[in-house]
Amino acid sequence: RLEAFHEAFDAVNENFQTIFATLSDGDGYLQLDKSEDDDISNASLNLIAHPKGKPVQRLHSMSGGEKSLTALSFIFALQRYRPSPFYAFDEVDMFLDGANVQRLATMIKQQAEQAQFIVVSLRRPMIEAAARTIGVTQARGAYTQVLGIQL
Amino acid sequence: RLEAFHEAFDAVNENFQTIFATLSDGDGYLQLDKSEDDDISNASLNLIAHPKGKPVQRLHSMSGGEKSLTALSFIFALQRYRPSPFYAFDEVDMFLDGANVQRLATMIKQQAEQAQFIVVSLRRPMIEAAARTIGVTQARGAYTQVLGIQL
Amino acid sequence: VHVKRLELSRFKSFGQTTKIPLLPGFTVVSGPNGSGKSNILDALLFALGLASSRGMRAERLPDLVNHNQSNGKGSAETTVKVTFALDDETEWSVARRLRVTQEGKYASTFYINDETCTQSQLHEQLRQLRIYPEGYNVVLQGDVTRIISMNGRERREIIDELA
Amino acid sequence: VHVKRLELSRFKSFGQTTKIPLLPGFTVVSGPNGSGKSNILDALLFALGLASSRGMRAERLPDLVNHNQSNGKGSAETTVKVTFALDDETEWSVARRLRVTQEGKYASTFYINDETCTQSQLHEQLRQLRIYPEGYNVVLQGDVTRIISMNGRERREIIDELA
Ligand SMILES: Nc1ncnc2c1ncn2[C@@H]1O[C@H](COP(=O)(O)OP(=O)(O)OP(=O)(O)O)[C@@H](O)[C@H]1O
Ligand SMILES: Nc1ncnc2c1ncn2[C@@H]1O[C@H](COP(=O)(O)OP(=O)(O)OP(=O)(O)O)[C@@H](O)[C@H]1O
Ligand SMILES: [Mg+2]
Ligand SMILES: [Mg+2]
Repeated sequence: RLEAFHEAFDAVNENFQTIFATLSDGDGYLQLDKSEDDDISNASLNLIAHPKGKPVQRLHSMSGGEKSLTALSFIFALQRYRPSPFYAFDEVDMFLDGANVQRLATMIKQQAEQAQFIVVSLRRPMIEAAARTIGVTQARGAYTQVLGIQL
Repeated sequence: RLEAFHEAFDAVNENFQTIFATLSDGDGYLQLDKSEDDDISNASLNLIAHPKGKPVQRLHSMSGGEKSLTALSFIFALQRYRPSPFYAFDEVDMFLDGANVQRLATMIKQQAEQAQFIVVSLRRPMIEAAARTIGVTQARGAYTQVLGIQL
Repeated sequence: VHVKRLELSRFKSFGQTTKIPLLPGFTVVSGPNGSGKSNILDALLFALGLASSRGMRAERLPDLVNHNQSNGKGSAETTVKVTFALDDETEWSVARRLRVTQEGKYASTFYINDETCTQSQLHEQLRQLRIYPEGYNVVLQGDVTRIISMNGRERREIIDELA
Repeated sequence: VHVKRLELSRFKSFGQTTKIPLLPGFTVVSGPNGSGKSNILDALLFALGLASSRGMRAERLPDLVNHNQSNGKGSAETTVKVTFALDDETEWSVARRLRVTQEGKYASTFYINDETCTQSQLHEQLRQLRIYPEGYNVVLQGDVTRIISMNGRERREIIDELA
């Protein structure tokens, strides 16, 4: 059982390093903080990163966008360990500047060759990278309408 | 002292109603939830709103953008009760769609006739409403540079 | 395998049956604040039994039924159906119906290909398709912030659950 | 009254003295993620003594000194000066210097118009200008989310503090 955990941790860690490097043009890794006796039931998992050639930082002191890229890389690393046939993301690009949204959109576009991605977003680089857009509106006092699918 | 609280509460409530109506084209008010014996040390302050003609909702079930507008209206209501000569906002428009950013930017522009507003933002309608923009960059391995102020 | 179609009836901000066709690959959903985008993801979670009512921003399941219910019977109900296209080009569907009586009692029923089933049976079949309740294939508004503000132990538990 | 100028020396991501002139009215600060925009607001909070180190995303005050410090003495220091333009067109400035010794001990000193003062004296004068530590005139990244996820009592306490 301890072995199952370490196998999962190593796989997710490897994914995290690759994905973080792609998204942030920096380095990052997962740090397992456990006591001497190898007791993982009390262990802590920290996200260690140095985005874009800056010195290593704890999550707490990073900028809003850097925190978001780090957390997103972790989520994607988990997904790559246990892949699914479809993914649904709700405004995960909220904290990112235009260039980072573009980087994220490019990664999703490439991953979308093997799985279905349904991504809620208000950001233009994300909308432009997608194969199509589903428009959602709600007129005053009416129901939600799902409108034209543009390609 | 109870009187001081109620005076503050009524003033902030009145501000909240005006501001929320302007920002969200809907109605909202502050609800003070206290026990029978008027004991405010245990009272609860709830933000009750119905954005854009929808039925009244608790904060919890609103959309991300609606929650943000409601919380922002509360913050502005507090500010209007205790005005300051300057205000500094850090990406308060993150959850808002383009139309709501525009509405917020217009309100700030109007308030800026009486106080100084320094607003960190990545959103175009906010940048376009401002009198000027201060650009901030950090080259790889270098210090933060504060660049041109455009009018 | 991909989601081919979503059909929502009186779910949250949706009225009578709304069909949303979906294609494989990369689709963006966009629109104004409060229009119903996140509700579409809640519908997916609802039908597949992947979240608690709180995970769908409802205090209790009955809150998920559209507030404009007035079908004369005095009871209210909502149904969401998710149709998958399988690798062999056949369709496979999951549906969930929630009925709320006038007294406020409620009952939820799951269906696979229009035959009733339990939530565990449904999860069993979803695992075959590599869809896991403890998984992160659905990332909701606020999940990124939650991961950031978690403490180290909570984050490690995520790995425990996946292992 | 408005903030006329910010001068930052070795504060967080800033190097040797960086001057930021400011005008009255509506100014936007923009730029890429991680460039230093929020750090500018942290500098304002630092100089005016309006936040704890945690409120400036630092575990301890010494974390606020730029990491590239190497001034030979083995000690490190950061200074931030805020200059206000008063209604009568005169200038009024507040500064704060933080010195960190090689052993990690640190001391912070406040200045009004280049004369030392205590934090309470500074807050006394800031109140005259209607700048309050418990006020909300500075809204940081994450404050909106915090207000949303607060419980009702915490929100009511905000009014208590202002009354
Ligand atoms: N049971 C219900 N009946 C009617 N309307 C409901 C019900 N539950 C939720 N809603 C409405 O759905 C709206 C929220 O929709 P949703 O969260 O999907 O918006 P969104 O498009 O994601 O917006 P944002 O961009 O702000 O996140 C709310 O305004 C709420 O009034
Ligand atoms: N003491 C320090 N020395 C050097 N750099 C520091 C120090 N403290 C913080 N930083 C750097 O400052 C950067 C964060 O800057 P800041 O939070 O102002 O970014 P931002 O422009 O607000 O970005 P975002 O748009 O993502 O919110 C971090 O990358 C961090 O590395
Ligand atoms: Mg939403
Ligand atoms: Mg920031």
